[in-house]
Amino acid sequence: MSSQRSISSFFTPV
Amino acid sequence: MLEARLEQAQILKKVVEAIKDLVQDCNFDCNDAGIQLQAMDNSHVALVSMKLGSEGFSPYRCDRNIALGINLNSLMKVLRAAANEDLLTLKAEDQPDSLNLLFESSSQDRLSEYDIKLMDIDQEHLGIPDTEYAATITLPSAEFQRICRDLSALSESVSIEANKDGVKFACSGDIGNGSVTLRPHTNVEDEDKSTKIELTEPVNLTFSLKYLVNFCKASSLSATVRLCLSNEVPLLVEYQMGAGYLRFYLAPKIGD
Repeated sequence: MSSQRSISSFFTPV
Repeated sequence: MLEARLEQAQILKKVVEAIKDLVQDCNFDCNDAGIQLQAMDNSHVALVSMKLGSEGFSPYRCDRNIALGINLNSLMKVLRAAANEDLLTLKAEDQPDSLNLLFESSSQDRLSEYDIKLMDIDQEHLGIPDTEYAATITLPSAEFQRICRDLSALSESVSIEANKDGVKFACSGDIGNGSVTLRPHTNVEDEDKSTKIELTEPVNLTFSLKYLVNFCKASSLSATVRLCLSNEVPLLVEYQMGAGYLRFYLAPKIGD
């Protein structure tokens, strides 16, 4: 099974 | 204070209709450049980013930065009362408790006025880096919607593979598998029906179809959609509007 990445692991809070 | 008039209420109606199933509450950030919105879905898989530039409004006035915290379902209830062709004016004070919406029929014989209550939303703002994507695909938005809908009947996930020959959307599920391959072509009579593929290196990524089907609710905003991909980064799905854009970012799936 493939696992879903989280968007916040790519874009960081500003 | 904010005062912003849109020539056609349908622009905001379509934006809210397109995102309200992904995002429940969000801030509409207003400043002199226009109105912007950024929000993640509840499961933090997708990010919505919207901009309606001040040039898309006439008149547009916003003296200082105002965050309008809005429940999108409430906003949609009010926007349904506007006809697509109505003029829509948004008004708010500098520290507003409510947003005022005025709908004027194009024949000017009916004025409707609504106020919706605002909420304080503590929202994390994410920085989106400028990215040189390895593959940029421009295709008719209805075509993309159809591909996502058809493949979602078979599977939860789709792989998008772009190389010099074209772009292949493929999926496999319990009942079997399927794929759609698009090759670049130019429609000389209608540019919007063309498929363009700009590629610097081949890409192959897997995404959840549930989210892509959701993004396609924005199809009525634009005849074309732009898909931007690079390996190992979120997919960008972009619908251009007259004076702005509606963008969706979707984190990839990994492993098998």
